[in-house]
Amino acid sequence: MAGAIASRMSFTSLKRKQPKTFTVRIITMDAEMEFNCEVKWKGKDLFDLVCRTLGLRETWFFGLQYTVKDSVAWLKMDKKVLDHDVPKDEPVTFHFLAKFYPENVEEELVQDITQHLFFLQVKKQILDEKIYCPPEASVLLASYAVQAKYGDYDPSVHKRGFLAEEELLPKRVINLYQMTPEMWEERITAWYAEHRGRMRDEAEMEYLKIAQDTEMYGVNYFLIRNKKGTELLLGVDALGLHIYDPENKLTPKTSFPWNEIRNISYSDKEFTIKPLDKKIDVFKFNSSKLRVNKLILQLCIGNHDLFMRRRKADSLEVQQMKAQAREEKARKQMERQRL
Amino acid sequence: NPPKFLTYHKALAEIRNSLQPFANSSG
Repeated sequence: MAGAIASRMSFTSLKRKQPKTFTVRIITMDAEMEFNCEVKWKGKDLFDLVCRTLGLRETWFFGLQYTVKDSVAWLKMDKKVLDHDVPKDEPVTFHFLAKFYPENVEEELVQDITQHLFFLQVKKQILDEKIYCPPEASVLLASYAVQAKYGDYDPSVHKRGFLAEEELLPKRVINLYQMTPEMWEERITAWYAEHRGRMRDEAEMEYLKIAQDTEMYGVNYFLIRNKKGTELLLGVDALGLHIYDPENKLTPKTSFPWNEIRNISYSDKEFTIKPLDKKIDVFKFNSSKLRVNKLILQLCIGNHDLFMRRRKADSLEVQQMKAQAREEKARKQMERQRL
Repeated sequence: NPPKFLTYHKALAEIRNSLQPFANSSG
């Protein structure tokens, strides 16, 4: 009897100690995973858990994205996960995505996992036509994507039709030419054969080096109105803020590099960009919603921080990571030579 | 065999030329 009471007591105290949890689904560019998240967890707790699970150390480029009322939002690190305006039906779903882009992929992306996630995200943006890519660059990119996936070209393995099921080119590009799928495959394969000897990480890096030269790469666009009520697009990227004609997302009418901006602020729906040079006019605009203003400001702060950080010496952590990556690369090369 | 050296712009020009004969008149 006493034993039964004791065991019941310990069971209830154990039960009381267990924290309340909820299920979270995280969707990355190539995987889905579920976690039990404590109700009290902040954004950072969940974000760190995801990064640890992925083995990702270059965390500063990434965020957990969700959609609220048709607009994109990112989980705040210092706010409780459940205090965000996320649909509370379980599993609560977030997309683990790159939020900020490097200025130079080759210099800044160190770990293979970071490069791979960027490669997958940028490839999707190009195929979904979120990033404009000219036809010739699309074919070259496709050939690197094939090298990354299939390894070296081997005509005895990669026979006619081997790319038939692959999505390799934006539809817009395909529609510009009177070419059959076989003709596209032939052209892509001819370039794929040129990449012989490139490992997956190298092919993905070549892909990113080409993609980063396209005008829309890494730009977040927002519809705004200037003080006269004219519709414009605001672009936020690694280099600064850009103002576009809504008909032309490729070439900005004006740009404000981060090092030439004194201050960015908003009150209610009005945004103000104050340039450092007092001779240049202050630029004021309105966005559609307060929520969008918050996102614009978040992206400005994050991109500005990274812009400043790039212009200082690497932190110890990054130095160490780069040294490790160099060692790893040398080791892989030795291995390949040996084989 | 060492990988054949490719210059990016030369590659793009070559691809552009190979696609051009098949361009839609509207394109």
